[in-house]
Amino acid sequence: SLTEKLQQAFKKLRGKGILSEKDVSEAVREVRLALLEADVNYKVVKEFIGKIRERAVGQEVMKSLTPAQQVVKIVSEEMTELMGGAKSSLVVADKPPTVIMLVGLQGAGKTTTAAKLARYFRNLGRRPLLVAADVYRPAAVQQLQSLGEKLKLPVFSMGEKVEPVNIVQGAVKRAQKEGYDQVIVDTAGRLHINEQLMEELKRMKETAEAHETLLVVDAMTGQDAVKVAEAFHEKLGLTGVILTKLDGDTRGGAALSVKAVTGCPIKFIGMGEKLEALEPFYPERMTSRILG
Amino acid sequence: INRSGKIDEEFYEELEEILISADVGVKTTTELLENVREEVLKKRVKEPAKVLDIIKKNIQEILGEGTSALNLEGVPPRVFLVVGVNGVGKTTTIGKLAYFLKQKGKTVLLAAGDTFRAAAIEQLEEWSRRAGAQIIKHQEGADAAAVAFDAVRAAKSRMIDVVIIDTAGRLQTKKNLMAEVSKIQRVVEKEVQGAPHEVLLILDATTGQNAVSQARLFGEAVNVTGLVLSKLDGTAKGGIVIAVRGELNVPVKFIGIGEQIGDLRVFNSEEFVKALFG
Ligand SMILES: Nc1nc2c(ncn2[C@@H]2O[C@H](COP(=O)(O)OP(=O)(O)OP(=O)(O)O)[C@@H](O)[C@H]2O)c(=O)[nH]1
Ligand SMILES: Nc1nc2c(ncn2[C@@H]2O[C@H](COP(=O)(O)OP(=O)(O)OP(=O)(O)O)[C@@H](O)[C@H]2O)c(=O)[nH]1
Ligand SMILES: [Mg+2]
Ligand SMILES: [Mg+2]
Repeated sequence: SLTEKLQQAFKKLRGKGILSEKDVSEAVREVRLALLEADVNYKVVKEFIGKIRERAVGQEVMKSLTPAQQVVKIVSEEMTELMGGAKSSLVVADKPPTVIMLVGLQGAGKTTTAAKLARYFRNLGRRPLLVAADVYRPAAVQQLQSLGEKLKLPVFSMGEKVEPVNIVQGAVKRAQKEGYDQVIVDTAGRLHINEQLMEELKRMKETAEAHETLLVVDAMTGQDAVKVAEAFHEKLGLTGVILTKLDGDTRGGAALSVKAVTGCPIKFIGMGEKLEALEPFYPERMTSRILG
Repeated sequence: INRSGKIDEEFYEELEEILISADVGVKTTTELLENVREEVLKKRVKEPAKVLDIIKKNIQEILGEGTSALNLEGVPPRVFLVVGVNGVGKTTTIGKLAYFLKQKGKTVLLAAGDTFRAAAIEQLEEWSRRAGAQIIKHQEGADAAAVAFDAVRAAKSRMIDVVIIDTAGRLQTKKNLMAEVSKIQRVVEKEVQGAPHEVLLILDATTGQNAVSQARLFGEAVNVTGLVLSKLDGTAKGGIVIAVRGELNVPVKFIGIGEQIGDLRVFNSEEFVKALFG
């Protein structure tokens, strides 16, 4: 664990109640390694380590802690604060329906998460409408329809031959007419560098007047998480992030990277393939996971 | 890269940043740079450009061993098993691979071995149509090993050249799911001499260090014979294959560079390394 590695590092130094600059330099080397191994972005790590250095040098080591534990405490607090922030609940529109759009790279878990969100709202006594706006991936519409059937929740679809912008428009009209509380739009996976598809997404968001634009990110994403998050945020203006596949053993450093570069709160995490596997995001838990 | 024009600490730091940013990982990057430093001293290298050549050559050596050719020789049917974690591109890669093999004049049969995920069978069916391949499927919820068995049986009786078995995505830490792929491998082993002739582990190029855990645990469950690195058309460099190569000692056979049926390329280590530093 990081604490053990730091204890080792501190063994060679004579910490005397205050963290000296030398103590801290030794410690941040270990912290940096831990964060990079956890897939936190190189530049995000650099910036984060800078903050730790500032906070740690000259800090008094609490009576109940070893210098190593004191550093871990500083690092954990700093990271939890960075990833926490405003309470990450979903926006509720003044006038229904609340429109939520799920966006992200191919295979991140958008379609599955859309169904999970629908189930979440239904369990709160709301009436969500799922929207099959991925007309590109083979059987994407069927995938969402199949999930809707399992949940006994409606899925709005106009087939695969209609433009996604028109599908979204039709869905919102239907939702307004029939009094749905949420419109959950599943979109096709796409690369942040595909200008045409990013423009399509922007037009969908504008047409739908989305209240929430959530970036779905695979928790095992590596260094690329920063480029992806920045691009989606810049183009669309994200309101939140959902981190998926955290039921595996990935450290999930992408969480810190994405939060650091977009400032967007992580609102939920995916903890499995089952539709009940959607949980709220707890920054302290994510922090201890990343630090290993 | 390298503004100062000399081989100093700042230069090595720049190299480190490039490698780590490409998902090569800290441990592998450290080892690579240590070897490069040694060689630079030993050969008294003076220009930064030469150092870059050395590191590229070293990476290529790690990646280039072994053939990236598919095991297509021998008595048909050749049986290929495709595995990997959720969403990496297994089903799409199988569609592309089927098309690739059809272009080579092979007959192909696909096994709809993902009997779990919603519309997984329909998705593979669409790819079989596009590629001109046959398909064997049961219903959602059926036993995946039974589908694999059925497909191999059908391939034998229909004199098919290649059977490609699609499997459900699964995180490598799920013991029961890893036991299931081991079972699929055993089932086809019994049915065809030497099967599966290829076990392709698909890795998503955007994946970070978790790829090493994926390689290790899939490698324990099945005899992985090759890697496919998908989604290289994005901005991720896929540097994880270097460490994975070290873990499994199997070559990267293909890369996925898009979502269309033709977006599959035979792996070229020289081009890959060039793009890593590109
Ligand atoms: N283990 C696990 N698997 C997940 C989770 N979320 C999604 N998946 C799986 O990840 C795979 C991809 O999920 P999809 O919902 O199809 O992903 P997508 O983003 O819609 O994919 P595209 O539409 O192709 O971009 C499927 O096998 C899902 O079952 C999760 O939290 N945990
Ligand atoms: N850009 C790009 N997208 C790809 C590539 N390969 C696959 N995809 C996309 O990635 C997404 C997931 O592909 P699938 O083939 O469903 O992945 P899978 O591994 O079979 O997923 P599960 O069966 O759910 O585990 C789809 O949107 C594909 O179009 C690639 O090389 N480049
Ligand atoms: Mg989808
Ligand atoms: Mg699949």
